[in-house]
Amino acid sequence: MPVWGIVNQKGGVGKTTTAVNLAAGLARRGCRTLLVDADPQGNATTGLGIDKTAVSATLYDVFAALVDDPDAPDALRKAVVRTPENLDAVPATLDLSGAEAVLMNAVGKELLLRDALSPVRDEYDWIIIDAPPSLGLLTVNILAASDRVLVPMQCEFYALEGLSQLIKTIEVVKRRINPDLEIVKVLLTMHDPRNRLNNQVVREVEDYFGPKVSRTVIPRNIRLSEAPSFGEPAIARFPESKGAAAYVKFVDEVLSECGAR
Amino acid sequence: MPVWGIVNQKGGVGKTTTAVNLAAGLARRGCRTLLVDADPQGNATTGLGIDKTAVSATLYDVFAALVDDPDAPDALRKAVVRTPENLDAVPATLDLSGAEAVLMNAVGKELLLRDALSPVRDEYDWIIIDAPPSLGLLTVNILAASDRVLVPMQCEFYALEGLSQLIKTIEVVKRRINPDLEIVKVLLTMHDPRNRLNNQVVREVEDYFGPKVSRTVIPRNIRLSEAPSFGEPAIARFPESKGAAAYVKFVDEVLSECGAR
Ligand SMILES: Nc1ncnc2c1ncn2[C@@H]1O[C@H](COP(=O)(O)OP(=O)(O)OP(=O)(O)O)[C@@H](O)[C@H]1O
Ligand SMILES: Nc1ncnc2c1ncn2[C@@H]1O[C@H](COP(=O)(O)OP(=O)(O)OP(=O)(O)O)[C@@H](O)[C@H]1O
Ligand SMILES: [Mg+2]
Ligand SMILES: [Mg+2]
Repeated sequence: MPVWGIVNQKGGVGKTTTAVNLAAGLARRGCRTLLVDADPQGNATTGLGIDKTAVSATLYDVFAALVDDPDAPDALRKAVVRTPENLDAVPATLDLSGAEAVLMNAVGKELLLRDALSPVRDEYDWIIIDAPPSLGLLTVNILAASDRVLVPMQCEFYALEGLSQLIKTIEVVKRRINPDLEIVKVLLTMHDPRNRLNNQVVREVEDYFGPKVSRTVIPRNIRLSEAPSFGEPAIARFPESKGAAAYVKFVDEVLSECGAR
Repeated sequence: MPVWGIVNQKGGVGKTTTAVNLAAGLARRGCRTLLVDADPQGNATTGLGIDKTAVSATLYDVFAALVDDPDAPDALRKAVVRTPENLDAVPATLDLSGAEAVLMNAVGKELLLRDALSPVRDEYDWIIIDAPPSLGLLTVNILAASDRVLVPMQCEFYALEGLSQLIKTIEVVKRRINPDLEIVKVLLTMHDPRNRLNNQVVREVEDYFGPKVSRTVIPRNIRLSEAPSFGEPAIARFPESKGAAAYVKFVDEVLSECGAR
């Protein structure tokens, strides 16, 4: 039951698109999968077609319950929603932006998500967590709760700049809180082979991360950005598209190299 | 001397690209312009070609000085760097991610940036502030210090989702801290006319914001993403490109409608 955090503080690099299509892809391969939306924007929640106004509990409620009572047994289970993709999800809504205030005074404020997940870990083959574009308390909670980090990386110049900060944060969490934490994969996204700079950034990322860079590169593909407007992952809505095919290939790469089953 | 915050918590929508090209464009039109980089990623600093390892002070130092001594007269001036574009800039480096901790216990923690800027406001015709992709304390400082908010908006489905949260935050800052705060412009970015969804999002944004939506739409253009690797704004490095032309048109629209001079 590996727990993967999809983390990169650079904005708009494809974290949510990767989290939604990876989780849905794992579920389609028969893995019992949970997707946790830990971004107050709640894009992963929308991308899975969950109606935010109809959910009974969200990740914010899970945090609030655990701050009140560290033993609240079913805090996370109460927020789990079953989606059409044979996938479970913990939704996020705008109230999650109040999480930092709720967590700030809790003892062990960086470990609430780890504690929330521990009662349900054995029920899943995979747990995927979508992070917001920052390295604040929510993201530290994700890094503390995860076994592995998957870093989506746009093939753009500005995206290279934030890497050292991300690695530094992961190192500190690894040293102080979660000794097993490792970057397992770097996934290049929105790649346009005609773009000279994209190819240059790819070479730099491969020099930096070596074998951690996924063999699968996700191309820029309109269908990936259209799918969320239908509330479905692209691999379900546009299975013939290049973007969906690339994510399916990535899912198979992940299962063959790190498969839980 | 209008102060404009370039704000949108959705990641990767073109905040930095807009801040850099707008500020450089205003400077080329003869306006005395200051660009403040308030994002710990420091992309605007890099995009202007400023060597982060060589700066004597950053926005973090400005905050630290003012927390120590609210009357520190030259806190901001000490951090100002002159760039080749006839533009002044206050750089940001990774240490800015520690700003929330520094500000957290200061009295009036949301007003440090406003106070930092007040001694220099009269020396500039325009002050442009680049925000990080979040609605935390740094962004609230920016909203409290700004007269107007410019919202770059990617023509994508997920980008629509965050708008209500952004508007809510602006409303609260306006009511409690900064009564003059208004959204002055919504700038559509990375627009691809062949993309059906892009055009659909454009219509929805125009329905929502009406005349605030800029007549200038920034096209998706490779030169805009290549320019930062040369440390220059696209309007300087690739003046013939479609992306640069669109930003120059936007600068002229801003000057004709809201010109300081
Ligand atoms: N390979 C791709 N090709 C085309 N568009 C894409 C691709 N991947 C993602 N997108 C679109 O680009 C935008 C940014 O992607 P996404 O929202 O997944 O990034 P993110 O890292 O989660 O952003 P944030 O930092 O705001 O959380 C979205 O509108 C998404 O639909
Ligand atoms: N019109 C455009 N056409 C093509 N690429 C663009 C355009 N505008 C910006 N880019 C590129 O897209 C990426 C995201 O833009 P940018 O970094 O300016 O967004 P941002 O909102 O500042 O991101 P963040 O949320 O991380 O601060 C960058 O790599 C940038 O070079
Ligand atoms: Mg996201
Ligand atoms: Mg930026």
